[in-house]
Amino acid sequence: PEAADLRALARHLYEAYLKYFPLTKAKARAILSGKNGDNAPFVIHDMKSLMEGEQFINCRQIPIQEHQPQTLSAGLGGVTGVHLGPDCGILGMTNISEQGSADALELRFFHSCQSRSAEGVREVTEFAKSIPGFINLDLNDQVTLLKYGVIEVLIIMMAPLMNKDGTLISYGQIFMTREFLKSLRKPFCQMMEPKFEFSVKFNTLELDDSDMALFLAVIILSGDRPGLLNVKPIEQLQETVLHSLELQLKLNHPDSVQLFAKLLQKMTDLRQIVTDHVHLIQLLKKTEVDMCLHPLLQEIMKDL
Amino acid sequence: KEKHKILHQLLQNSTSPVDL
Repeated sequence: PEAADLRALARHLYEAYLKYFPLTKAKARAILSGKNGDNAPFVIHDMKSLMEGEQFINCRQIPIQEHQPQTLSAGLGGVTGVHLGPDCGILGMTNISEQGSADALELRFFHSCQSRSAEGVREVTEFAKSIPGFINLDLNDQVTLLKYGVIEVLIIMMAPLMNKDGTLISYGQIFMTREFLKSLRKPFCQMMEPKFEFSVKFNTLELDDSDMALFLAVIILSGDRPGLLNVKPIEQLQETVLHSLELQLKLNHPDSVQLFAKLLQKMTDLRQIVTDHVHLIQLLKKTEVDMCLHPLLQEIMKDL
Repeated sequence: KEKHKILHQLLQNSTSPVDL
């Protein structure tokens, strides 16, 4: 009976995951491997393609007639960042006004990323509320768990969208190359590289969406976040989800040695990535005079 | 509570849209 309960919990969290997160790993991997029919993503690999694709960033549906002519063929081998033609990127620009508009374009792109992140926080919040017992916790503790867990969750959610050459954005409709992100001005260029390094390693664990759902719940239910008022019920909830995750991994990945232990180790790496990320955002606030941080993200990052 | 106003809103309003 206990195993049946743990399986029911896994199913429940998987359903919530599918309900609240618009781009699943299954769909993302199909896009990245070129197996989703004719719908290759629009590729952003330099300033010119960013300018062309800018209007579609964060659109859930790119208008087909506008999208298609500009789509750079991803090729049968899937989406990669190579062989995409001459580099017209920021490094090639010498004109001062061109440089100025590139700077503004980068800042606008950063603001789009912030909007999507804020929407992501909303999605994660809805997912958290679906974890059995979560909404019965002290409301202040719910806030604390989200404040400390949500960036970790968003980083994990990014991994399935990435390969070594780039990442899907805009609900899977745009592929942005890693090289292009690295070519942006400091500190923008430093923001994504640690996430790529983490994701490429994380993806070798080959979790599927049902495993991911449980892992995200485990992260959210961390009883060691600073300022929690009532730790015990959180730890009890996490314990149950951990059991469910352990059973799920045994059934779903019978040949993967020590997968459960390997996954738990990733939680330590994640904390360092979030610390570095918040540090970069604080740096940005000092260096970019025109930057305004989204109020929800400000709330989350303040005193983190 | 004031410090995390939007998070509180997100947690408490399950159906009403929150202005993000």
